[in-house]
Amino acid sequence: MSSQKTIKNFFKPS
Amino acid sequence: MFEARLVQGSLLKKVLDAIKELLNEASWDCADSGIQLQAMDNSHVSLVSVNLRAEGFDKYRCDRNLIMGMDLTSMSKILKCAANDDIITMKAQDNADTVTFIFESPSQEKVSDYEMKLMNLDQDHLGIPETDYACVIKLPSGEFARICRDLSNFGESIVIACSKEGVKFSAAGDIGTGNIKLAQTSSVDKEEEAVIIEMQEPVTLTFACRYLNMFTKATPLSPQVSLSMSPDVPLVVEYSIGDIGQIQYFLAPKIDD
Repeated sequence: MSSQKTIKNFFKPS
Repeated sequence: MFEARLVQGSLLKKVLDAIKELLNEASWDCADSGIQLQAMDNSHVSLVSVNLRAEGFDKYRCDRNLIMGMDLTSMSKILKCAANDDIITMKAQDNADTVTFIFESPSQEKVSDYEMKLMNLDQDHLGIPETDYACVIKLPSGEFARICRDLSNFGESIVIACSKEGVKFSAAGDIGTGNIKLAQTSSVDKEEEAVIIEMQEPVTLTFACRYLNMFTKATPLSPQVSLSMSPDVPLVVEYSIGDIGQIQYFLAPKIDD
């Protein structure tokens, strides 16, 4: 089963 | 004072069509160098980034950096009032709480203006690191839209597998499976019909159809689209906006638990 991560898991707030 | 005039006003109409399903509201950051928008969709799965360069406009003036928070549904309603061949100008005073859109017919015989209220939006701004992607696939944008639409009939996700043989898009679900393979084109008459694959290493990633389909709303902006992938990082789907800029969609991959 694959799950959807949010984009915030990859890009940090600048 | 901020003023941006675009003779090819239809580009701005197409940009709105490309983002309004994904985003309800967003801030346009206006600076001397141009206009930028960065926003996440409501579920924070994807990120949209629009860049319009100042040089791309027929007239551009931005005395002070300005953040214009807009309800994109309202902005889209206003841009629907512009004809495809209208010249579009956006204008705002410094520290204004409204923006004015001016539409001029090519003959200048009809001029309309619409004023819209701006919003104060508290949005997270994400830093996107410079990345050398393992695979960059360029393909006709209409072909990509067709693939996403066709494979959405089979499942909620599309697997994109890029190797030196080509790129394979696959989906599986209750009714069965679908696979679409594209090989790199050997020769084409028109550049925009080409499929070009630049690959450092093979990559296979899984993405939600729903988002890919929303990204393909940008298809009218450009005959070509590029897909950039690296293992375990977001996909970048990029369309150019005429000669004035580009729109990038970043989509987090689905990851095995």
